[in-house]
Amino acid sequence: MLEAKFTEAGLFKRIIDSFRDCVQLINFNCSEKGIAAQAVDDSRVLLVSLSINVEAFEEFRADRNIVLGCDLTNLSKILRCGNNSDNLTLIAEDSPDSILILFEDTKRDRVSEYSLKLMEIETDFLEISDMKYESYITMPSADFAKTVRDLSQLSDSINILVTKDTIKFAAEGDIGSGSIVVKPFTDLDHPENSIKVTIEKPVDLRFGAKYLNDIIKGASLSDTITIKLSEEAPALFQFDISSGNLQFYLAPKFDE
Amino acid sequence: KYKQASIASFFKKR
Repeated sequence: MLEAKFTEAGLFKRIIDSFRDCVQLINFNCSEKGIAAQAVDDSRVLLVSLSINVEAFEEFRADRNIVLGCDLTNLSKILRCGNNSDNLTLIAEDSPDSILILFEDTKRDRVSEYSLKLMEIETDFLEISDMKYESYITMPSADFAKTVRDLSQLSDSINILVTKDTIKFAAEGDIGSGSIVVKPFTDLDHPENSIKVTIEKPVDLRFGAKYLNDIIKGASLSDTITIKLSEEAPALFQFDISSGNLQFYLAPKFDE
Repeated sequence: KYKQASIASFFKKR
């Protein structure tokens, strides 16, 4: 049996909202470690990987591995029925056809209960553990989101160029071109505003703006984003939650 | 002239 209680329904809602526009169907794999999920978008360019560790829950119990195949459009319809401050509990049997979603407003003694039908979703699970990267960036997620939104207006591709002391985002299109250069700095009073760059090798990569616009929806999960880049691999864009993270792996565009 | 790579080509199926 699975019983997973979030102190605030708002957290689970924000997690689902962060990737429901790029992925429709997903298997949530529940185990004693927590809840994990992985899915690739329809165009096979962006991979979403979610881990919510046991510590992120107020209460968590999964007696055995349970797979919850969900249509995210339907799941988010139900999640919208609860208030962000409600407790949210997911309850499922060992081989469930449906999942019970319970919202509790503890102040008003109000409980609402929904059942969501589950689906059998066949997917390949991709092994992504042994990636090596050449550049690492940590920066405010809101800054990254604005950069992506601004440059997307110019082109359907955005370049990310990282050197020892500079990160340059650039786009070039029919109406003109634009670039945003940021440099590492440390804000001691507000560490979340800091920009950190670690490089083993400079990188110069090009990504589809459409996918970067999907990724920045994760900015509501975390004040900071960590970006890991390598010339020969998909880039990793990571948003940390209280215990766990949401990762987007994005395949680059190549010069033919 | 730029080609979008597919994500699956980088990762092995488990």
